[in-house]
Amino acid sequence: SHLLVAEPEKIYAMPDPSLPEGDIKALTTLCDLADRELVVIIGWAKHIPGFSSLSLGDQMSLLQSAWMEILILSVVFRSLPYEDELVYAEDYVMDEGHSRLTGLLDLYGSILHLVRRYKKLKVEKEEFVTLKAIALTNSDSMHIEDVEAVQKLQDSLHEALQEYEGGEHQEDPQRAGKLLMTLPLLRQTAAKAVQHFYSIKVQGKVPMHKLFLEMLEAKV
Amino acid sequence: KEKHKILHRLLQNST
Repeated sequence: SHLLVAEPEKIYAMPDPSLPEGDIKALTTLCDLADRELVVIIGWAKHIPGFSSLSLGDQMSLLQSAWMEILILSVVFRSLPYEDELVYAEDYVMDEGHSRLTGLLDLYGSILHLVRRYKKLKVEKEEFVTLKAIALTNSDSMHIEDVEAVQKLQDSLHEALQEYEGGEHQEDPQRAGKLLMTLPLLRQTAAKAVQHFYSIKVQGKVPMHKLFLEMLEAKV
Repeated sequence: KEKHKILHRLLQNST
């Protein structure tokens, strides 16, 4: 219930009407959206019970490792009611054609693969918010100072998931495991996304805000 | 950590 309350408000891409239509505009819109969502994610993390008790260094390490997984998981959950479309924001939905034009076809395919996994599972909001928090604490950062404290936080989130499934999905004792087994595909997809946006950064044609750049650099 | 100053600042803000 804490995680449901902590869930951020809807986000809007609001593409700049002064920019000419094209791939640069689409990528600029997505990078701006990601930058604003990062601010929201940092605020969200603080509402995960126990997160703020970690050292500042460990809070930073977890977010630096997991931010793209959290961003993608949010896109995936927003896209569940749609057919072959990715809901990057309430006002920014991309289909296959649009993704191809912006050079994001590979990423579109990978994220859609995840969407299909969660659709098949009929993932619920309670499960999604818990999975997001688990992804943050399971980020396998190599820079954690207090491994035990992070493990304790992860255990409490894992316990919340198991408790929820024990109550709501007694018909499928494997359900918590099935949900956790989607995390490798999420990790793989996030790695691809980071690589892609890093190469866009190197090309230097798309303006990027400072926080997005900072987080992108922390991943490479 | 100096390189990650925005993240650091946002985590310290008590919002």
